[in-house]
Order: sequence, then C-alpha cells, then structure tokens
Amino acid sequence: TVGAVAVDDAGHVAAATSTGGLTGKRWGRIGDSPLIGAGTYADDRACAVSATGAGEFFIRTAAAHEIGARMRLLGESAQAAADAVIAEIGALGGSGGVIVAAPDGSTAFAFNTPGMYRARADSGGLCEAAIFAE
Amino acid sequence: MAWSIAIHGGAGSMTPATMPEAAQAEHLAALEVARDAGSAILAAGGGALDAVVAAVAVLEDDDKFNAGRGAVFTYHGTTELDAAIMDGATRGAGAVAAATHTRNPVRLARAVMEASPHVLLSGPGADEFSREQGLKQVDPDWFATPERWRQLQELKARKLGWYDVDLKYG
Repeated sequence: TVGAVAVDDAGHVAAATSTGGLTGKRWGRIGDSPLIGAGTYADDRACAVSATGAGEFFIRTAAAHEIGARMRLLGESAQAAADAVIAEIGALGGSGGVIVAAPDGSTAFAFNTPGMYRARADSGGLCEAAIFAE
Repeated sequence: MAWSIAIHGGAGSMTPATMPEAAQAEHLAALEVARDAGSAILAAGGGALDAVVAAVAVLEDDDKFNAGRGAVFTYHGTTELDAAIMDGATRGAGAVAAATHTRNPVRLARAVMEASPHVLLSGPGADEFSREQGLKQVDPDWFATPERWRQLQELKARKLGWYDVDLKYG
C-alpha cells in the first residue's frame, strides 16, 4: 500500500491511497484503502489521512475519519489524534500506520509496526525519508 | 501559507536486521523521488490534489511497493488494485476496488471523483469506466513481479494465516 497527504498554500488538504491489497487474498476481499473514511480521508476542517496495514482493523475503527474527528471536535493535534487511533487499533489486535497532513501545515506519522516506508517535506525546509521505527 | 506533504510506501515487519543496506538505500531513494514529485507541485503553487496524485503515481510505477507495478497477487495469481482520493476543500471523493487494467489506479480514482456521479466503482465496471475515460490501460502482466509471485508461492506452501501474511507481505 502507498499513500500521500498534502496541504497546499491555500490551506486545502488532499489524501490518496493505492494498493494491491493482501498477498493471497480470496473471495473478493477489499481492505481499507478504497473505503473513504477508513483508509483515506480529507476534510479542510480537520486533516488528510492515508493508512496502511491490516485493513480490516482500519475499516472497523473508521480510522481515517476518526483522526479527523478527534482533531475537529477535540482540538487534538495531528500527531496526538494519529497516535490515539493507532493505539486503539493496536488494542484491537491490528497493526499498521497512518500519515496525516493538517491545514496548519503540520504533518504526522504514526505506526505500530517495526517499520513504515515514509517521507515528508514542507515549505519551511523539512525534507526527510525513513523506514524503521526508531 | 505553508505547504507540506507526507507519503508512505506501506508499513510492515522490516527491521535494520532483516533489510540489507542496499535495499534500504533503494527504498529511501524511491521515497524521495515520490516526495519530491509532490513537493515540486506544491512549491510552484499547485494544489494538494495534484501533489498527492503525482506522489502516489510515482510509487505505483515503482515495483518495490505494493501498489500498481509490484502489487501483490491474489490467491488465484491475479492482481486486483484498489485506490482512493479525497479533496478536503469539497469533500469530493473517488475510489476503485479490484481494478485490473489501469496503469495508475490513483488516476482512475480521481476520474471517478471528477467525471462520475459516484464515489466507489469496482471490478469490471471500474475497468469499463477507465477505458471510457481514456486512462492508460496496461496488460496485467505490467503489474507482475517475480518477487511477489515468490511470496504467493511461499504463502501457499507454508499456509500462513492471513494476519501473518498481512504483517509480512502487506
């Protein structure tokens, strides 16, 4: 699974996710990626989210929408909301990660696996890429 | 206003001990190419929607990641691709599930959002819509890689549970 989230200089956010799904998937199994609100969500009132991992858990927690709701209704930061939802998914037995971009220009990574392929950049000069958790 | 972009290429069980240095360097370089494709659009005043499509399309074309070229195989040795996009300004959204012939599924998801009255199209219908929209079509062999085929055979031979599969190959 791959994904991107962004906020442009007009303050609009967008999210995109694309995946081959699960190795050996059967019976027409679909994960969270194409389900709006589960693996992909964007709302200028909150943030943009793209998820990767055990899709069934991201569907059941409506993970992408939940992160946005926590930011919009509780005033949480992107990082706090992402950490909370990944922790909730972990408590249910799921694994994976999310990337988040907020209209204020902040971005966040949160994941409970040993690694997540990830990168980010911004107009303030941040420019990084990483693989492992540490 | 500030702009920013974040991308991912999937989460999983990779660790410094299990991933050779050369593979780490290859993956980091690929992530930087995708990130910079999106950053260039934003830095030029472009929109977030164009930036995320540009970044994801780069990752879809790179066979190191599980999307587009390099996607995993289903149990029956086929590729079924899913993608979604959402515009925070309008809450417009487009998604496809089990598409099989569109080179960049993220562009098909965007076409669903911009050129159809629906949000989610699936299977043969999604493929039909893609052809009608004039999106680039490829033979499913374009998506196939030896490494993913090996992973499918390994899974079948070892009869891994789906959860282990997802952590190891997802």
